[in-house]
Amino acid sequence: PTSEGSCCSPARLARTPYLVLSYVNGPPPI
Amino acid sequence: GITEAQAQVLVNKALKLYSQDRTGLVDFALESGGGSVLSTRCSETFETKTALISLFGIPLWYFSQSPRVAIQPDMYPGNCWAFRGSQGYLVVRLSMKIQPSAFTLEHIPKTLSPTGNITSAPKDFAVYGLEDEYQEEGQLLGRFTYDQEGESLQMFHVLKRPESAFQIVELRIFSNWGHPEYTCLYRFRVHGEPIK
Amino acid sequence: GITEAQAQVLVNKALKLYSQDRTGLVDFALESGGGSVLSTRCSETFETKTALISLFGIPLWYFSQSPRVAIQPDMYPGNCWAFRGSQGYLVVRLSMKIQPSAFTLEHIPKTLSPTGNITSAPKDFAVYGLEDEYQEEGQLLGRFTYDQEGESLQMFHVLKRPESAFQIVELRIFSNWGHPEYTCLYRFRVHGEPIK
Repeated sequence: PTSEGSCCSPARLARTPYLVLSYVNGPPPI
Repeated sequence: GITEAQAQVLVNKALKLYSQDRTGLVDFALESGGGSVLSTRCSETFETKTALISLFGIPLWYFSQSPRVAIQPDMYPGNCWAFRGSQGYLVVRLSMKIQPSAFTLEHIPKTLSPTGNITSAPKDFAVYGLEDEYQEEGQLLGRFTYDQEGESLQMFHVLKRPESAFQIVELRIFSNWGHPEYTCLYRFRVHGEPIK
Repeated sequence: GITEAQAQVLVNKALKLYSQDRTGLVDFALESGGGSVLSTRCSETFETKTALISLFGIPLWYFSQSPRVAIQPDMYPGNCWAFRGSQGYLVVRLSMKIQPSAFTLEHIPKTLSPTGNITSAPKDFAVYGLEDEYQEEGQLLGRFTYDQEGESLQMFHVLKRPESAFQIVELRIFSNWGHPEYTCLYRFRVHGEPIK
């Protein structure tokens, strides 16, 4: 864990074993 | 004026009703209770290809809500079945054969809508009782209008008690409150009396 | 004293607010409404390897909650994203570009915690508005503290209305209430005004 301030570069969830949901084309129907 | 004890009784009663699926009535369309969606006739799910599911950075599929969500109780924004346009059909097989007495239609409240409006909500609709799922024109149980200025949950009573009992009902939506592309159906419930 | 009718109005009003996601405010982070988790930066999910999923007696995998649960409404004990240590990051893309006005942080109440305490709850945290997901230091929208003695749901208002609007926010948690191994994030919400 880093101290307050900047962290390392963003690690996208692509490296984790989870299904990732991203909205790529506007919002879903509501 | 009322006493504290009376107020407490009032509060408990309100909470009890709220906890009973907010209506205290059996929903014979509820999927977990035995209801199922048979068909959407000629309406088509509005595919936005917007919710992409990926794993390890590999795109797998686009997710969209199925018509089944209309008979599931999750009411959070987005958990609706969206069909293209403003005319849609939903044929539901109830958990048992009943004499329908009322229907409930729900939509998210305007306060929770990111757009600030509920133009995707159904407006004029009708419910029919079907003898079988292939019947094209069933018995009209009532024509109603969901009021966008009304409560989030609205109940509509059948005017004339039907002579027949039905296990299949068809929800036909004729119009919405202005959304040009799709109509969102959050939850549809069917109440009534089981036949002896 | 108040009349029964006045008491009923009061109760109905309270239940109505409760039914509107408890706040009556749009949550632009909500996943079903269009929000998504972009990144957790350098924080890592605390893998307990404790929830084993099996089929026909054959162990398949260990299950743990993904960061996505922080923008999902299920608040039952255990349905939180646990990250190792007490410093965590969550970068969320909102359903639309807004001027953030408030944030809500929720944790399970102590009464429902099997341990009797909520040491895994976040304590000091900050929220930043980012221009894009790769920005390392965004605009500070506020520093807050979740109070373990307070309500389960706590809302924190932005002190100074930001000039800019943001579609990406970063939640940075600096400390927790004492748990030595992990911090549990149940639900994080973002409220505000969409830009015209």
